Amino acid sequence: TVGAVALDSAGHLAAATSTGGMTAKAEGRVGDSPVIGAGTWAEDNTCAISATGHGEIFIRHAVAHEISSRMRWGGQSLKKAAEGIIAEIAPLGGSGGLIAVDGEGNVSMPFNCSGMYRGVVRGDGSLETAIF
Amino acid sequence: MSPVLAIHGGAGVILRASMTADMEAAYHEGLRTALQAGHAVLSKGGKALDAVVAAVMALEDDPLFNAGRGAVFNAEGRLEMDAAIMDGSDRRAGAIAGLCGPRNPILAAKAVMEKSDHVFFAGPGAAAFCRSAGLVMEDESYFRTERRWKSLQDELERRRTGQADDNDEARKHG
Repeated sequence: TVGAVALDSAGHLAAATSTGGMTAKAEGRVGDSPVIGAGTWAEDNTCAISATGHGEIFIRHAVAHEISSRMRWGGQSLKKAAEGIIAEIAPLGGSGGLIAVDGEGNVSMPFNCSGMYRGVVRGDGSLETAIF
Repeated sequence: MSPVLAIHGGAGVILRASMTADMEAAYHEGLRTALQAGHAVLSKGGKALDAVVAAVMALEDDPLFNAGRGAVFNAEGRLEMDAAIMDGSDRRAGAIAGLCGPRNPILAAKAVMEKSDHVFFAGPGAAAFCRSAGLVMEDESYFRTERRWKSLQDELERRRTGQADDNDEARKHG
């Protein structure tokens, strides 16, 4: 699964996610994460999320939307909300991770498994890439 | 407001332990290319929506990553693609699933968002919508890579022979 989240200079957020799915998945299964609310979400003033992981768990927990909810109703930071839900779903079989950006430009990229590829670019053009 | 863009790129069953230095360099280069594509939009005052599309398209075009051109095979040996997009400024959203054809699946999701009254198309209806929206469509051979085909055969062989799953979490998601 690949994806991107962004904050633009006007303060707007967006998220995009694309996948081929899991190798040898059941035909017709939509279980990986490009489902609105589960693996993809964007809402100005809170956050934009793109996730990759064991999709059924992400769907059941509406992971991407849950982060936004915790920020709006719980007053949590992006970091606390994003890291919290990824930690909570891990023991339930929810291996994976996500990338997130909030309306102030904070970035969080938590994961609970291996095989994660990440990158971030800031306004000044500075790039970071990492593989775990 | 200083813009920022983040990306993730899945590589399917390529495990960290088996990655050579050359492969690692190629993955970093692929990630950088995607970041630069998104940054090119944002640095000109462009929209976050267009930036995430540009970044994801770069990843879809790279056969190292398992979306679009590097799409994985289902258990029946056929390629299926899913994609979703959302604009935080107005909660518009679009998604497609369970089809093979659009060269860039994220453009299909964006077309659903912008050119239909709906949010989610799946299967043959999604493919028909893509064609009607004028998206570039490709045969399955465009998306097939030998590495992905071998990954499928390895997994099917593991299932046929009853070998235990190694439980590597990197295998668990696309």
